[in-house]
Amino acid sequence: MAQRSITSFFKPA
Amino acid sequence: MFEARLNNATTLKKILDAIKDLLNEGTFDCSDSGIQLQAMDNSHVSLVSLTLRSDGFDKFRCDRNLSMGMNLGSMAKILKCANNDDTVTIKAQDNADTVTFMFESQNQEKVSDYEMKLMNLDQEHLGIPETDYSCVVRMPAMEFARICRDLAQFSESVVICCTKEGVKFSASGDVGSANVKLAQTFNVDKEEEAIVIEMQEPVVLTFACRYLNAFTKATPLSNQVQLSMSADVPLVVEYRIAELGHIRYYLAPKIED
Repeated sequence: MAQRSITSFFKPA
Repeated sequence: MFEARLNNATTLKKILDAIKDLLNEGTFDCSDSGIQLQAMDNSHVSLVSLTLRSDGFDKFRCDRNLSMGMNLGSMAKILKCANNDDTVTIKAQDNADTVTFMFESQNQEKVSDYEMKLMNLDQEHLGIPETDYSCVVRMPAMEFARICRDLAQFSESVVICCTKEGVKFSASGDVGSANVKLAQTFNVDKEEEAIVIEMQEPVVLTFACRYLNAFTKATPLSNQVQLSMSADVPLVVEYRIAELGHIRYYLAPKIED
């Protein structure tokens, strides 16, 4: 299982 | 000038304990609506969002918006110097480079103040999209902490499967395999012992135990925890902070290689 990063879901505002 | 007071240091001590192991530093964004902190952990796998409303403080003054970059380890050390029943006041001048924490004992005999240098953190703010989650589970916070701790012994990952029957936490590895199934409760006398599941559609998601166990450091803040899940989006683990706000942890899921 590969861990995704939170930045692949939430972009800089 | 910025000044925020709580008549009881307990909550602020618990908030620091809830974030200091996951984050080394964070920016407290202060405005007349309250204090916000948003920061990713070092590995950028999880995000912490803390909201403390100004009306939850016993005194709150914020003349101009202020961002205070704090070393959370240092701040936790300072808060360790406060007794639970001390009054705590956080003070900073506008565009100051230090912040002062003042602790007053209940009997007014002892007043302590600790000054800490602020840091210039250019942390970018992430936009968190409004999401209508497929599953929202409310359960006892202690129960969630216990499950995360127990299952971490079996694997680095926990699979959370939520259906209308209930929510199942699973982990398997060299030791063996573990499944913890929780059914929705219907007739509990104490609200905080209830397990409530709002399900639009079933979800199955995999998360790293080490982050879930870091999130459960917030357990002393609330009797209940709320898990919000949808396919292929971060899990939200939320602890309400009575009369003050909430702390939300976002965790990116693991996916098949």
